[in-house]
Amino acid sequence: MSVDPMTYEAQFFGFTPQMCMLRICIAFQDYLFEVMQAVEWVILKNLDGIPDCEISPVQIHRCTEKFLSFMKGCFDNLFGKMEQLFLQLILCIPNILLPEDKYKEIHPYSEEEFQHLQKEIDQLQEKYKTELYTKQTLLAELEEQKIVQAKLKQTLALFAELQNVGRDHGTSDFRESLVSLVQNSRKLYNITDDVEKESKRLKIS
Amino acid sequence: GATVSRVKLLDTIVDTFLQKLVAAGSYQRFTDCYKHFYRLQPEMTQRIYDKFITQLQTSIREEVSEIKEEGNLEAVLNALDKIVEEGKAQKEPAWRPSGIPEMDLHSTIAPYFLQQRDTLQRCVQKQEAENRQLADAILAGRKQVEELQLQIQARQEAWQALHREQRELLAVLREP
Amino acid sequence: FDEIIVDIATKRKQYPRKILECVIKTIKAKQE
Repeated sequence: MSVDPMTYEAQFFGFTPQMCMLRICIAFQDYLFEVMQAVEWVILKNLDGIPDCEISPVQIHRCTEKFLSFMKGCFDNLFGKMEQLFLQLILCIPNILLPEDKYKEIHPYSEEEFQHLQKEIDQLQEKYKTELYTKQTLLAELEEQKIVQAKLKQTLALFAELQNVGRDHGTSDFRESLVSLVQNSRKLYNITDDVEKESKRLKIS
Repeated sequence: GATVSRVKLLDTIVDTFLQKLVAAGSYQRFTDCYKHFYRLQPEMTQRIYDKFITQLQTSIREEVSEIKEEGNLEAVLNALDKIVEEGKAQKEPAWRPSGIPEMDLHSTIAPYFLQQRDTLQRCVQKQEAENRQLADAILAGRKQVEELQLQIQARQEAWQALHREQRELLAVLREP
Repeated sequence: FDEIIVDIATKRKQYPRKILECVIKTIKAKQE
């Protein structure tokens, strides 16, 4: 006969219903025996007080045993029924979930689902790490870009300064100034040339 | 119909047990067993029997009270009544431990893992969006660097052209 | 046998909560 360990009941009560019934049974039995002992003791006490009594203590003891075995039989039979009622109606957890197991109802999770969920979490963690590394890389490049742009702007500023130098000295545009310089120097050159020719001519004359 | 509380049921069952035990151990039965003594002292027998019954019932009732006291049984049974009442709607067989703790634990832990997964998903999405912005900023920055380089190249070429012209000029100027 | 049943039942009642506390701590630590 397979024993129902009633573990779910034990989870709720903190003891097994069978153990509880055993405890009650033993206690009740002890009382029955004790009370029977007391009955026998009182009767023997009474008989002591009767002179030339024919009834011997052994007889009384036999009577007690007879009554007790009868009572014990009834007791066992009745207690069996009581135990059944206790285990079926009182010390049993019917088709419900205990509060600490509420999750089972809301989230019944099979092994596969749980593995899948854990795998999903691991993948997301990896993905998140990757994104964080990407962020570091992007930030690093942004930093680099800032430096490069600053350098390039610095170079451009130099060019602009050069430009300005020309302007500060009255020439709007460097190229034109250079062209006009070339033309002026050519004119100067020609004038020098002419002057030299004239002075030679004068010397000769 | 009306659900009887477990405590009341317990008391009723114990009372019934006692009634039947007393009915079984009737005075008739008692005197049959102690017939010599009964013939000798019928009143005393009656008194002893009454005392026997009273004492037995008292002892058993006290024991039940003690057990109720010890295991705080009334409160526990009332709590169970309440849980059963709340779970009455349960139609399909209620979950029970499978005997494989890891499996049983999954349902308890799952809500927290689901929460963790959702949080991670949000973090990943947020970080992806942030990285997209950073990537856009980088592309714009690269474009700007390119433009700056082009500008510098243009300036450099202009200066180089100028330099060439300068050299030509000098060459011209230097002509004998 | 009875003690084993009570022991298992007690663990079934208490351990999920304890394990849950550890799991929650672990998840929080990971997030941090």
